[in-house]
Amino acid sequence: YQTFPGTPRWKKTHLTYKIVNYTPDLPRRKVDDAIRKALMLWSDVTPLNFQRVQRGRADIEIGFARREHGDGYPFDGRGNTLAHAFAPGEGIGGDVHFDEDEKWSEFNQEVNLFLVAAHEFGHSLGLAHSNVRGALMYPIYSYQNPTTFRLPEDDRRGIQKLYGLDECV
Amino acid sequence: FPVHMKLEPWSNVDLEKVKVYLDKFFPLFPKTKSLTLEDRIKEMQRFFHLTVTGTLNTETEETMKLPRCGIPDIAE
Repeated sequence: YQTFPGTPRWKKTHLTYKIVNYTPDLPRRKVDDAIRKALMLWSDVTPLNFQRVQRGRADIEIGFARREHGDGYPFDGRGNTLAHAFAPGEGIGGDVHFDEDEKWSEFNQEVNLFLVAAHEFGHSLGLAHSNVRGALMYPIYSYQNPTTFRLPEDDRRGIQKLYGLDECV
Repeated sequence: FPVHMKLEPWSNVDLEKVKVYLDKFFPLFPKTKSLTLEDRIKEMQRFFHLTVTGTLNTETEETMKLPRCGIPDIAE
């Protein structure tokens, strides 16, 4: 695993998230579910907890956008770049953007939202890309069954290096 | 007369695509700005555990086309 330069991390364990908009590819409930489960992967192994908010500013703001969308990092249409996220910090820090030109899915069709969200939240929490094949933070997308997915060892060690172990583990 | 053969391993289009990919995911930093294109391809190949050749072989080209996260793979 790797962290970002300067090892940015949240200095609190209670983090808020907000789903700013939705993709038309999936029912809203499915998007909510994918996001919640993706965050749980990280909160299950650390002292972090996530609270969804509907209004105001959240630590992690999540949205779908295409091409240039105001952050200076335009998406590239269908394929290649699927999403991006910002390292922990004020303002745009921690935010996650999904490329709306992709076709998002809850299964193994096109791109699985849960898997990409889980990867991007790793960035939101301070993990950079890992060169370990099979790690969640490996930069290339590969499908795994979301219902049986467990946080790989490399990612678990990385996130626990930043935030410590979950007190309940 | 012998035909003058100048080897052009990549087309301009390929080269442009490779540069765009490397600039995005393996950007140059002040410390690494003297790296050649070959060195940068090697860096990418090492990261993805590909055969390190420094050239745009099929394996490397295919890896560059795979769906992925938009965050760079290396940081200063």
